[in-house]
Amino acid sequence: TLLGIICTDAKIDPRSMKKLLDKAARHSFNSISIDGDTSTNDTVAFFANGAAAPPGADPIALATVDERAKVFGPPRLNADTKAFATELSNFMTDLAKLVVRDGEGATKFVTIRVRSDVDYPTAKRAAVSIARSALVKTALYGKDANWGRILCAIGYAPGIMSSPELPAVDFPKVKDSDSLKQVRPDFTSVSFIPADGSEELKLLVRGEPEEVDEVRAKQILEMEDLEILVRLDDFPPPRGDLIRSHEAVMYTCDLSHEYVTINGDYRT
Amino acid sequence: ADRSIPAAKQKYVPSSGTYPKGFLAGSAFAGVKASNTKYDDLALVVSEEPCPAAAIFTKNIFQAAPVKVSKSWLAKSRSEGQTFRGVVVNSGCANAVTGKVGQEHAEAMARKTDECFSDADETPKTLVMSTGVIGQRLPIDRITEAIPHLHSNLGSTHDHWLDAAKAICTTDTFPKLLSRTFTLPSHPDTTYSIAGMTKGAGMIHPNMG
Repeated sequence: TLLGIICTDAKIDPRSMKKLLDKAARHSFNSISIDGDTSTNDTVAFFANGAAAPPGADPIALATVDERAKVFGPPRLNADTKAFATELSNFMTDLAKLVVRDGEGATKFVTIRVRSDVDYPTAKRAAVSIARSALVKTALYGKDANWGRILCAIGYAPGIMSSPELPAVDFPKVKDSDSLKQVRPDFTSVSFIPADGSEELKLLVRGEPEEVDEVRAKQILEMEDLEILVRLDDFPPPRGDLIRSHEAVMYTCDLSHEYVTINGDYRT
Repeated sequence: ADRSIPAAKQKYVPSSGTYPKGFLAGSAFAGVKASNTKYDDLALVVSEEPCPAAAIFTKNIFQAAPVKVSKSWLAKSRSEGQTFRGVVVNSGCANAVTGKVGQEHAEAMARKTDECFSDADETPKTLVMSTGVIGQRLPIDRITEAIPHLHSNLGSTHDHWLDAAKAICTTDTFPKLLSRTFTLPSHPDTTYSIAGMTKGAGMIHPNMG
């Protein structure tokens, strides 16, 4: 179960609190997976008492109108609301990452970043499927650069379909709901991004396996932190430059013997 | 179980913090889980003054009693402009799949906490959370007996917050507590704080809304 309690002494419009929390959860607590099981009790509560706000200060509110916007354009978030929304989102992301670092028996913190030219849901579905794959996670525990399992997990992700009949030059900017689900195996690339800032290790480029330096792969996989970058939009340039990329990020961990030990012993 | 923090995880546990004004945190021992005889398993985080609250909850169809109870109170608060004081949490038992009795237990836990506040009236002031094994009933008497002691343990120091973060842990290997300060563009001289604690190690794939 995931529980969270967040308190701030900023002053927030009560009607805006739920929306701010929902928005921040999207890329934080709702973007982590340890074992793929959604609990019966997950709850995050958020309190704002305004104790630090100067007298007469306006509350942070999603519906407020920037004064400049009255002159220059349609209503938009004011600067305080924007700043607080960013603060809350970053804060909740850091809290959520701590949960992943404590995954039962986890030895690795893994960021899965998926870029799609189609839309965010396509990227998110692929990222979630990778994060839930027991075989991807055991490979990470075993320090195995197993891009095959990563591709496999993308391939069966709910809502994702292949579209091999489409010629490369006309790969669509999507118009209808069917095409929202398209992934082309031959435009798919997978890399490991080392946590030490060194050069990415390309495992698969546009559907073709790379000659992987196993020694380098092992070095990267021995680090506690790892990023897996999946490009579902890997067009050959210059075509690729014209396509907007939608990015989804999931945070997960490896799956170890210890997970089974803990949960074999934790009973109802 | 031994709750000593593994060496590799100690770097994630803060030794100090900057906590929001007007909030108090604390913990107490109730013995929710029979095998736990020494670690605090109740936590309370409250605002000294009533304040607005919001929450997101699991979308699992089998929502635990504390989820249903807190959710209904928050829904009511939105229509009636109600404020809250804080949240009481127990670890060791999830109070999930426990039927009507479970719901009564969740309400009793919150009501007992409400009685500790001087501004207690009929409207709920405390949200409630539980975590631990599913399918067991809460030892509600032990919990309600411990709540006045829990309330007397409240404070605003780093140790109070850390103790509360520890008390909500189950199989977690380390308490998860963060705090930081920030400013807003409209009042750059005013420093605000945000603090939060979380728990979780297994059964983690949240889908909350």
